[in-house]
Amino acid sequence: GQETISLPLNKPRAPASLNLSEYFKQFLFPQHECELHDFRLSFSQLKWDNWIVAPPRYNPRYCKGDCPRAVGHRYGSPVHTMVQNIIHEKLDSSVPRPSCVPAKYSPLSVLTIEPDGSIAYKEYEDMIATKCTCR
Amino acid sequence: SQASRGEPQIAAGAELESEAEPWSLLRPLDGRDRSGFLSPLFKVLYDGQGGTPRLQPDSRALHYMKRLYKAYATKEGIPKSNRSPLYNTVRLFTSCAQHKQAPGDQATGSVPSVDLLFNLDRVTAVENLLKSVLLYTFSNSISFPSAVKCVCNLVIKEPESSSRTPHRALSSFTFNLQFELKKKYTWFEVDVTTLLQPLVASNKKSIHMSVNFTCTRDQGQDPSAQDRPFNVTLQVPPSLLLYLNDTSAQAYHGWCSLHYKRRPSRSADQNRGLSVCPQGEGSAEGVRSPRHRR
Repeated sequence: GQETISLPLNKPRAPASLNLSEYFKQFLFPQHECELHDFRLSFSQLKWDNWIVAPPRYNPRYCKGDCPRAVGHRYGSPVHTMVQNIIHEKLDSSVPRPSCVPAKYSPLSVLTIEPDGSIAYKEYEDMIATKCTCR
Repeated sequence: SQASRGEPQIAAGAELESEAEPWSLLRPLDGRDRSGFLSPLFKVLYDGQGGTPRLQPDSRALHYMKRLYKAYATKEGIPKSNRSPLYNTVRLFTSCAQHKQAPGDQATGSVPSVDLLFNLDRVTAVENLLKSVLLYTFSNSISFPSAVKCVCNLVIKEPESSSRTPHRALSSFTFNLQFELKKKYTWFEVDVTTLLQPLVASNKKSIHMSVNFTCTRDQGQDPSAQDRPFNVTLQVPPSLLLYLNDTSAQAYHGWCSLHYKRRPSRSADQNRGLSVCPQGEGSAEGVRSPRHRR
């Protein structure tokens, strides 16, 4: 990199292949990185509000974004994720890149009216995404 | 080939889009419910689709359960950590048959005996009963004398085998209740866990019982209570509240995994043979002894 720094500024920039800092930036800071997104819905939108009494609103959240080629501790991804990247790039492009998916969930309490008119309070596992990962 | 694989998916997709109702996404594409294909959660959701007629619950019962929900879950619907960790399901049943047998007597405070029939079809085999309560709710808050002493007589009957044979009392229990009711009470609970445990555990689909109260003022505590008439509206038939632990994989067992992470040794409950944790990851995690931080 010393050479690039010492280039006189008034000269045209080096072609991209030689601009290492730009090249490495795509590893460190993906433009649309994998992250958690809110998605608030109400059961009336699904026409389920005649039997789901609570919660009034439900935010299941979802994961979306790019996974960097060199995933590391930042996403808590297993080593296999890196191997899958290598298979996609070097061996078989039909093998997809790792995806941005939920890694952790939290439960949801639901109050429902049963078909026989009884009322049930239940707690369901894994109903709200709380963390994303690349794998 | 790529093209051949693509077609059926598009066709299925087209079929899905043509059915505007989102809940149809939960139905298997070929419409048949292969056993085990729909997990209990999706079956509940699928059963809940708008088309099937639904009996409306008692408004007082719904009001009670909404308060319970607020006590147990945050605004976002996440279970609170300060609720009792043992159960993850609470079901409230209203009686589907109420016959009054003997008239009550206001002067002595005896309440007409009420015949109750609870239909427990919705309790599934994986829901273990932990506690059952008879819940009396009052449509408007009533003012009791500060201290009331009641004797409750509860008779559990055999389900009706034929309309001609009289109900045979399976067992009859009498227990004393003594409680003090503050002003503006709108409900109180009578714990009947030990009475109903064997019935629910044996997967009985309906429970038939008759309940009556005889309440008297507790002279010693509140001498001034004599001059006020003792008006009781207990003849409102109680609901049945069951606190259950759902051991299925879909149910939340938060305390279970926490419990195991912190103390891998078996808990007293498990020594008693209560299976409160699903045989799943949670318990497997408990096998590894945590490494202590040096």
